[in-house]
Amino acid sequence: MNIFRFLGDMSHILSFVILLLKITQGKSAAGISLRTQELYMIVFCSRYLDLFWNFSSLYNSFLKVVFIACSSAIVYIIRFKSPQKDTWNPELDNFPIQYLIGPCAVAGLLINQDWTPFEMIWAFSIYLEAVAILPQLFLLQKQGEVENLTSHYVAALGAYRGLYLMNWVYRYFTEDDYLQRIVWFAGTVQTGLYIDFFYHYYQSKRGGLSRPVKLP
Amino acid sequence: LREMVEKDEL
Repeated sequence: MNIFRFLGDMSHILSFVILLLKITQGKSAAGISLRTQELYMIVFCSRYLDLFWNFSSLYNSFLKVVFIACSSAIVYIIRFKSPQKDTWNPELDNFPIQYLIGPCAVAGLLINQDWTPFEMIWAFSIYLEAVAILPQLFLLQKQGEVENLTSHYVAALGAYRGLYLMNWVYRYFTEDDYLQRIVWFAGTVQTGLYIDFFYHYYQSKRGGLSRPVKLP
Repeated sequence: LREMVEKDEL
């Protein structure tokens, strides 16, 4: 465990807290992509299947449960709970996620570490996580202007990815046997997706002003 | 270098 990894996980948790606060306190899921949240739920449920047979640390196992619980709670609230479910707009949030899930499933079957069922599922979850933010980014793009909490949410997720990238660089230089091609490739793609958002986030937040983020 | 099999990241 290094500081980048730890801060990455913390900012991942922060993103859940921001989103849960937004939809429970604000009573609205406007601007939040249920599609992205469903993808995250699939990602965590498939990747953390190994909760049943792997134990790396209490920290890891605890966070796995937290991630599954938070993403499921978010999906449940937006899909089934009033008044939040009435604020979700299926016409705006209509990214065809089958075109993300399908290719990721095929990639998981073909490109994985050692051809065991769990390695295939695990690789699938890594690929799917890389693109899971796309429906959210497309939704923001359509709306043009992004509410503050929503922009903080995406920024926290982006920070989590950036910190994980630094964690990999750090581990590569400090550990002898550390090589993870699949994770590095998918993680770099994933972090790249946030670059445009961060540019606009920085533009609207600099100077201490708390203006909403505007996207072209 | 060996490809890492143990999953110690989240």
